[in-house]
Amino acid sequence: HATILAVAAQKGGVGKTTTSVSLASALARYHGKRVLLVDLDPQGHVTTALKAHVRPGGGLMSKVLTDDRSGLEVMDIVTSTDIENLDVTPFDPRLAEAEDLLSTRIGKEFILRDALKVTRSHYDVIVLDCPPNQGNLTLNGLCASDSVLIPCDPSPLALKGVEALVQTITAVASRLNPDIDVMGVLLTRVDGRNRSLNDTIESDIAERFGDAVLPMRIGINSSLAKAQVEGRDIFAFDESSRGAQQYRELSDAVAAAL
Amino acid sequence: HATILAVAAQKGGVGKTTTSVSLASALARYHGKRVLLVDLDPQGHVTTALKAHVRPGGGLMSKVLTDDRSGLEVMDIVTSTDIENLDVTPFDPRLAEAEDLLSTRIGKEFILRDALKVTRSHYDVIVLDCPPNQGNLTLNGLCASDSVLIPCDPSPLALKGVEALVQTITAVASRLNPDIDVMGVLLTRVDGRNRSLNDTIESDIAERFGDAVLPMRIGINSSLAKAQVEGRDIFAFDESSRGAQQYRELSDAVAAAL
Ligand SMILES: Nc1ncnc2c1ncn2[C@@H]1O[C@H](COP(=O)(O)OP(=O)(O)OP(=O)(O)O)[C@@H](O)[C@H]1O
Ligand SMILES: Nc1ncnc2c1ncn2[C@@H]1O[C@H](COP(=O)(O)OP(=O)(O)OP(=O)(O)O)[C@@H](O)[C@H]1O
Ligand SMILES: [Mg+2]
Ligand SMILES: [Mg+2]
Repeated sequence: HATILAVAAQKGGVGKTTTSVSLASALARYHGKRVLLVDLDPQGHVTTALKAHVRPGGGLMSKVLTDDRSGLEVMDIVTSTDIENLDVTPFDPRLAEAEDLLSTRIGKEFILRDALKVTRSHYDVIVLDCPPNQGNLTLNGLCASDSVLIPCDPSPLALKGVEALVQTITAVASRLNPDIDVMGVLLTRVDGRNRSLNDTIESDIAERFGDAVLPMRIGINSSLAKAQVEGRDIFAFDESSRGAQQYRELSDAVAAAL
Repeated sequence: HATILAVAAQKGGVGKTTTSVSLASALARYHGKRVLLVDLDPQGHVTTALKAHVRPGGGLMSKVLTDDRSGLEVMDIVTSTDIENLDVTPFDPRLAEAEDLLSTRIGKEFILRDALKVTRSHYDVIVLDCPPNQGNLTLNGLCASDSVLIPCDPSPLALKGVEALVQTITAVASRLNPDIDVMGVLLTRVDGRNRSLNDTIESDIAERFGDAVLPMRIGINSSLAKAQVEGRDIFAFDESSRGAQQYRELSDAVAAAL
């Protein structure tokens, strides 16, 4: 029975996809977990970031979410990768329409949860890459999840987004998904050269979120961006890079908490 | 009769807000233009980024967009700043709901355009900061605009987003707003240290978008991020910084094209 982890942040560009892909891959590669990486973002960047690994095939996530009669589970539309133990949901150009179509459906928040009922027994971990907003796709992600990882880069704009998301998670917990918890806030894209900026933001974040801030940090590391140009995960691109080491460290902490 | 410029990109974190705020402020400060900066992003980061300048007051953008009987124009809900010639629309916590509410309205794409009919005569330029998606708020922005500026950071994920947006603009031009054009793609957050990454992406972008790529670039500059911690625009924070100079250069080009 898989643990479901949403990687979510309202703020754009804080490293949700980079974190989802790197974490999912590290759990599969280094912890022998059977992992499913679900792309809930209409941008479809899971497929872009892993294009050298993702095998053709699979179906449409939008059909699972909006076609009641389809009876499809998420596992019916996944495709495999050449990374052992890692499956993904492929890019779906119609996923943006699902955002709109969901808003008038009865029980709209539970559609993804219900489409993972059987799928959960086929994996150890399911990671959900969420889009940069708090719309219906992210809401479905939160209602299907056991835990939420919130990437945040050292900026006042990203920090504001964390507060908004934590409020949403509290509302989700009280009305829709009592089991959900916040795994933590992960500081990403930390630029070692900007000491004064980092210190300002880090003390702000510590003040507001205290222990919820994870001890490991992901520094700015051009290998992470270069790996994406090639469509390879960071471990295939350069296993000795700082980005690979830091995301592997994150996977150690997550695997221990499963 | 104001020129309306949408600053849009589906990809998150590429510098839409930083560009909107810096450009709007530079046009007001250095070109004597009467400027209105409209925040179409439910995150409300225009107000966060300018919190030291924005005066209290103003109304709710969500009311303008979703309350037919209100008869409100955008100018009825703006507030001023202490930057001469610059007004903004204040943060509206209910703007996220407007995204959903708009999807079932007749003529949903033209609601903002119509709410700017009289407002346009009170300003020289109206800049629209769009959210990181192609939903109903961004669609309203595109349908109300004369021109679109597309920020793009040097990454394969951002590049993919530019293609998706250009396709949407083409569809908007053929069916909803024949006057719209692409002002250009603005390369942002360019890190001088990553020569090989930049060269790969820049040649990719030039190949696909040719002359649409603007000649000026915005380099990574910590002053831009530090200014946001203080809620000041880059010109009030450090007029001599590279970020200030590059955004001023952008404003020169935009003012010349008005
Ligand atoms: N630690 C890092 N070091 C260097 N570059 C990074 C790092 N993390 C992310 N990036 C780069 O920053 C950009 C934003 O990251 P990413 O796309 O993963 O964020 P996101 O939150 O998923 O964005 P969106 O909101 O658009 O979904 C990407 O170009 C990525 O390559
Ligand atoms: N040229 C730059 N140099 C350094 N930092 C920058 C630069 N441009 C933007 N930033 C920083 O990068 C982050 C993303 O920028 P910004 O929030 O303007 O992007 P956005 O596209 O509006 O994001 P969103 O998709 O969430 O609306 C911010 O923390 C901002 O301070
Ligand atoms: Mg992403
Ligand atoms: Mg923004």
